[in-house]
Amino acid sequence: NVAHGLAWSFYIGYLRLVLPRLKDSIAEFCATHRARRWGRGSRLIILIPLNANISHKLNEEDDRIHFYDNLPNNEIDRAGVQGRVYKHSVYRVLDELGQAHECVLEYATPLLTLYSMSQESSAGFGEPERRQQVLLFFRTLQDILEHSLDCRNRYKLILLNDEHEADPHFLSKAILRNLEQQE
Amino acid sequence: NVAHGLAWSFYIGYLRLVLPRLKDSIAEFCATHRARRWGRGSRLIILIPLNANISHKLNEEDDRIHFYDNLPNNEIDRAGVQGRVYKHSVYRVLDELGQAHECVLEYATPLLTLYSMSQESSAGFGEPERRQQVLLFFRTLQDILEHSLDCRNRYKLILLNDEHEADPHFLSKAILRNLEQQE
Ligand SMILES: Nc1nc(=O)c2ncn([C@@H]3O[C@@H]4COP(=O)(O)O[C@H]5[C@@H](O)[C@H](n6cnc7c(N)ncnc76)O[C@@H]5COP(=O)(O)O[C@@H]3[C@@H]4O)c2[nH]1
Repeated sequence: NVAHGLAWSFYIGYLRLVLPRLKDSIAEFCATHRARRWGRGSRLIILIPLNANISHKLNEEDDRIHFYDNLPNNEIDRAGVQGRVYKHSVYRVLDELGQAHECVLEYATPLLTLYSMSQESSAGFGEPERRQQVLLFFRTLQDILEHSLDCRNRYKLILLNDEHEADPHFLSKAILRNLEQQE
Repeated sequence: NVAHGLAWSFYIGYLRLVLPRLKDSIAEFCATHRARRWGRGSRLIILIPLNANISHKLNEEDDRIHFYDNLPNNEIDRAGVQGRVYKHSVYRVLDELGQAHECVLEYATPLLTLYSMSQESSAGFGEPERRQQVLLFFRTLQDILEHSLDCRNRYKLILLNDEHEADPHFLSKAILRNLEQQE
């Protein structure tokens, strides 16, 4: 089950490394930037769209989402790559009143692998199975993170149902709804 | 099968992005560094130890391997992370005569995931299966790369059998043996 391994890879190779450092990175960022309404609780917001259709620039998905700046780089020696760089992007998300909320936002990158694999016949699964794999990825990841002491309160997984994609502000609304929940 | 998905992920999310740019990165590096004996053919050498036991600093594995410098950073927008950094480390590997050979070297990062998963009871497989998974990873990756036009002649996979680990220069010798093969 591909999604099971990708969820573990996402945790072991990334979340377990970066989430414990997130609070300090955000503190350093706020010291050098004007952050008006930081999504309280300093979490990494991880977007998981059911259709695995991921864009590389969130600001192009919804005009109420603006790229602000990147958090400071984290350099970690990994598997022979000296000083491999881990960083996150900070976005400003506007609500219905036009007020900006800062948050650390990204898609779950392994979904790109699920999407591409479903397009390659030799990879072993097709589009019908892909949705199931995304759900399995989400549940496995949720389970792993709930049992992880290092990652507690440092993340928020948002499963995005693509039925509402007709609304041009579907994504910003989903993010803000989830930001409120954690306060 | 975890290894199958990890091999596809390694190709889709990494090798397919970085290998086509490798030649240019190396050319840029040579313009600013003294490279005496570059492993001809500008390939990324990917180490795959059967026991999945990966160190983060190659120079600590074998005293004939010295870290030289990093290739220039590649910045690519990925899944909401603006300017995600992809880079590789260049090492100098000394042969029996003390001559230095430059090469771009790293372990296959997904093996870290295989190793950690085999240590976590909730992940689904243990140490006995791990060796099988590493072999499956190697064969799947080999197969994918052989059919990839973008990656032709840009990589070299080295499967490392850990039986010779008693030799303190086992790793440098394996690398040099493989460097010669490609010339
Ligand atoms: N050597 C090396 N250098 C890299 O820059 C790199 N980037 C990815 N990979 C490996 O390729 C494969 C595909 O990557 P993907 O991004 O889809 O998944 C990644 C991604 O979802 C997340 N992740 C890792 N590093 C970052 C990062 N810097 N920013 C965001 N996400 C990251 O965690 C997963 C597992 O990472 P690794 O376990 O390091 O190995 C990956 C993986 O096996 C790399 N390998």
